[in-house]
Amino acid sequence: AREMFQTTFEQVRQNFREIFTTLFSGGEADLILHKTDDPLQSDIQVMARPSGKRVDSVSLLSGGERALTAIALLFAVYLIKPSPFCLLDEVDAPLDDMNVGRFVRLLERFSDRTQFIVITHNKLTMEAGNHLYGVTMEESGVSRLVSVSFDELRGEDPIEALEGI
Amino acid sequence: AREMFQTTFEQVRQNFREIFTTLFSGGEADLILHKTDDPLQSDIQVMARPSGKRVDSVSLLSGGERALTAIALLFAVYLIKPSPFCLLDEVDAPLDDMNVGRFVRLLERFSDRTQFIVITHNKLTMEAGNHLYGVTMEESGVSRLVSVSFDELRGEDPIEALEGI
Amino acid sequence: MRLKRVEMIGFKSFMDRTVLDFRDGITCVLGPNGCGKSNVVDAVRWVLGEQSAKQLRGEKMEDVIFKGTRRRKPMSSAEVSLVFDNTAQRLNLPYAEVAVTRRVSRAGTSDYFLNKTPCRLKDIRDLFYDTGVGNNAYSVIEQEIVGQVLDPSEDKVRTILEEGS
Amino acid sequence: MRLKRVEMIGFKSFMDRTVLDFRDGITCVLGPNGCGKSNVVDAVRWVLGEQSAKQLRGEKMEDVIFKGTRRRKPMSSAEVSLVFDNTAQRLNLPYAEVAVTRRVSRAGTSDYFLNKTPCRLKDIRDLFYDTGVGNNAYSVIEQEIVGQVLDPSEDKVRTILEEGS
Ligand SMILES: Nc1ncnc2c1ncn2[C@@H]1O[C@H](COP(=O)(O)OP(=O)(O)OP(=O)(O)O)[C@@H](O)[C@H]1O
Ligand SMILES: Nc1ncnc2c1ncn2[C@@H]1O[C@H](COP(=O)(O)OP(=O)(O)OP(=O)(O)O)[C@@H](O)[C@H]1O
Ligand SMILES: [Mg+2]
Ligand SMILES: [Mg+2]
Repeated sequence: AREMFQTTFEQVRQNFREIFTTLFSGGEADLILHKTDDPLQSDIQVMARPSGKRVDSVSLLSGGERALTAIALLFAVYLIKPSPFCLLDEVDAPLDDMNVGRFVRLLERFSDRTQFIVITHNKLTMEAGNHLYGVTMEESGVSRLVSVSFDELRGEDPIEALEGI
Repeated sequence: AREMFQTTFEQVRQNFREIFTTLFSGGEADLILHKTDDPLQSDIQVMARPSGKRVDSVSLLSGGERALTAIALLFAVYLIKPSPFCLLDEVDAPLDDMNVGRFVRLLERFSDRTQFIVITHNKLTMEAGNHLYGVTMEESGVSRLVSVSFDELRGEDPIEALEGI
Repeated sequence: MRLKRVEMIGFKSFMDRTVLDFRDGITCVLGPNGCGKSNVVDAVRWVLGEQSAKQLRGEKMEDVIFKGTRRRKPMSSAEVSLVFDNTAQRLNLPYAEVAVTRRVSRAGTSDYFLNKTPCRLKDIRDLFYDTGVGNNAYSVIEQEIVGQVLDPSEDKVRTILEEGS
Repeated sequence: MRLKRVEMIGFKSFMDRTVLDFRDGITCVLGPNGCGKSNVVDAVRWVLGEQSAKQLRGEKMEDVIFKGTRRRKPMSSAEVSLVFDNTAQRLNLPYAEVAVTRRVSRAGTSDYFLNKTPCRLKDIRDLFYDTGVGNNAYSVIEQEIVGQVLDPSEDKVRTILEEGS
């Protein structure tokens, strides 16, 4: 079990470093195993440094930087054994427009092997989707699922378009 | 101290019920003091029911509904002794467009007695501001504050406009 | 092994039978606050064997059954199915389509089915072993995970890595 | 008693002296992820007497001093001032303008000043007693507060009400 963990750790660390640099257009990150005699008991430290900034604790990063770092880490693990589908619930909420774009491009990169379902309030994310579903509560407390076309999305506020369905 | 608390509680409860109904365009909410012999030791329960839905625990509300409920509660306390200024950091992130509008109208209602500083990535919130500031990091790791005009905001992506400053 | 669709009936706010077809690529789900988007995420977690009602925002498992509204009666059971394309025979079952179903009734325990045949949760987990399908850290990604993943005291990274090795 | 401006120098990413003029009504602050918007919020919390480095996302108070970048040396101290309009004599000081200042240097403790005269934090709290100014629950509202306010186990509502009575 110890070697399996060590091997997985090394792979995740490499994936994390690469995905982070892609999402942050630079900078560097690392996963550090603080070895005690037993790697199964050691501390795992996440190090993340956006480009131009100094190395520091991840707690000092901004809300958006932390979100992007966590996304990089989760996808670093995902790459070990990609899941056939992945649901993301409003993970883009803290991201500025530029980072939403980078987040979406990351999903596109993996979308050949994984079906992504992205719940979002963000117009840029919606524009990047291949398909759109809307959830409505025309009758209070009762949810219904509807297909939404991209014309409906661009024509007016998509949420209002949904209300009218 | 016991009566002071009881009086404050009653006032906050009234304010909460009224602000909630405004923010949710209906529905009802309550603050319930589960009395033990000592009101200073009793449990305070938050009840919130958006219109058309059944009464339930606040944990079953959606992300946006919880955010709006918490905002209603904080402003219910605010009304007891309004602060001259109030900083809000991305509290609109989980809100859909309609609720952003309601949130903004709540701020406008109190903006005669309080100066609001709203940090946001949301275009609708920005449109509702009376003044705009941008924060940039033209030089990595060094923040600068700039004034942003509404023309700059509408002309192109405001964040890109900031980058260009 | 593509995911073809999710079917829900009586699950949280999805009173009527609802079918969400999974398309290739990136699918965006949009709608106003409280309309039921995160309930879809809960449904997928639940059918994959989520044991903790708290993880599904409820107090007891029964909370996932449609509770009724001011105009509709509660339902007596909830059922969710995940339907996979198995034409590549990735799953060790002699069917071109494999449906995983979970059903719960009030004051009852959960029942599991594979293509309508009753089975144990263990059978489902064995079937999907090594496919990446399951309640791992990257099949369902929500906003809260950011804080947990980067909080050194939570030790979440270790848990995620151990799952993956 | 309006807030006229915030002045920061050497505070977190605000290396140079920065003045944020508080205007009436609603001011929106925008900018890319990581550019320093929440650092402004930290500055206001800090100058009002925040004692917990953790609340300011750091490990020790020294973390609020500009740490330098790859191209800039760290600074030796941080200083923030909050300047109030006191023409209505709401504050018990014979000045038309009242400035609250906090300064900290590396390996030093915090010093407080009222209009450049050294004072204790207690003097500042006494001065602002009953004005609504202070680190109460509604002067600074961040996203995390939502989860805390609605979590029955946190008992945060009681704390907020006790502050307010
Ligand atoms: N068992 C149930 N029966 C009926 N309705 C339920 C049940 N459980 C939850 N709900 C309702 O589902 C709604 C929450 O839905 P959900 O969390 O999916 O919203 P959402 O679309 O994700 O919204 P947001 O954009 O705010 O995150 C709540 O209003 C709640 O009343
Ligand atoms: N003492 C310090 N010296 C220099 N830079 C610092 C210091 N403390 C924090 N920072 C930097 O400030 C940045 C975070 O700023 P802040 O949290 O204000 O961003 P933000 O504008 O709120 O972003 P977001 O939109 O993602 O929330 C971090 O990148 C961090 O490196
Ligand atoms: Mg949701
Ligand atoms: Mg921030």
